[in-house]
Amino acid sequence: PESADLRALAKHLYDSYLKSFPLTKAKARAILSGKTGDIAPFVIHDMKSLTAGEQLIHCKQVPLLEHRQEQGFSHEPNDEAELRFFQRCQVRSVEAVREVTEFAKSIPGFVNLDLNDQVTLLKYGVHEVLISMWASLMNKDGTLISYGQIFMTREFLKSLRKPFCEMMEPKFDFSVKFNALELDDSDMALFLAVIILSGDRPGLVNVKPIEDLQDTVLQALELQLKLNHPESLQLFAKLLQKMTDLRQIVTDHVRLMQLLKKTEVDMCLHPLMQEIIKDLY
Amino acid sequence: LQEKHKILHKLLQNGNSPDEV
Repeated sequence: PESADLRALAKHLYDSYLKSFPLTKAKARAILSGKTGDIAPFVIHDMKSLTAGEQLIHCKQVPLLEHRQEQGFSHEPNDEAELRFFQRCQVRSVEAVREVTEFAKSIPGFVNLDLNDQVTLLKYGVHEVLISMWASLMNKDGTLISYGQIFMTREFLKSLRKPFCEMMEPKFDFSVKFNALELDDSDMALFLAVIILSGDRPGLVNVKPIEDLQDTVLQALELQLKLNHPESLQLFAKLLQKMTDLRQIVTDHVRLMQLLKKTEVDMCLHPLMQEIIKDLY
Repeated sequence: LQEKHKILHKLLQNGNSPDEV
């Protein structure tokens, strides 16, 4: 494709990224660096502030929570803190999967792929996309949650009981390295599309059209990085290497989820998450 | 595959909320 076509593709994917995902990296970095001019996020750093943070969110999101309670996926006040937190993460993750699906459907050619292959690409790609995007909300000390309203410290997450304390550390380690690449939202849009269009996912029926689509997006990404980061040598190659790290993180994450499903008798795993992690790795 | 992934399939087809499907 000509450069102009590749730039048009980059613009299209950036536009649909902005439509699909409510909290951009630009907004998140502004919140994290205190440059929004808004009120700073509420900080959760111990069990007391966790309870206060939950009340804050409850006050702001009553209609949503009531809906979730009807569905049986909201936390119960008497549940253990770790379980309440995990259930909240799940509710957000399920919503995030819907956002990623909408973004995937906006990738030119995606909806024309074999429907089974669309399912496979999402099943395998969605956690890699979510973890890449989550890095935008993190710094070395903690992570924004609840659409940027709350900052939860890394130390607090490490203080949770096993195995919950083990869930986030690998994501923090990844985020510190990934954020060093200094991608912006327009770069991220292309990178996420590349992840989704991975032709080596197990069980794909018709690989060729997926690889062709990915090839075009890869060319658009390479051009984008050259134009947007002219000083950053080998950024394209460095970014592609991150895809290997992502696969390992997701494999470990999914194994942990599968373990939680077996060992945490009080834990309720959302049917969508069950669908995704079943027979995944 | 679509049978085993009804919610993902529905999201792909019509974009319903995951809790509605």
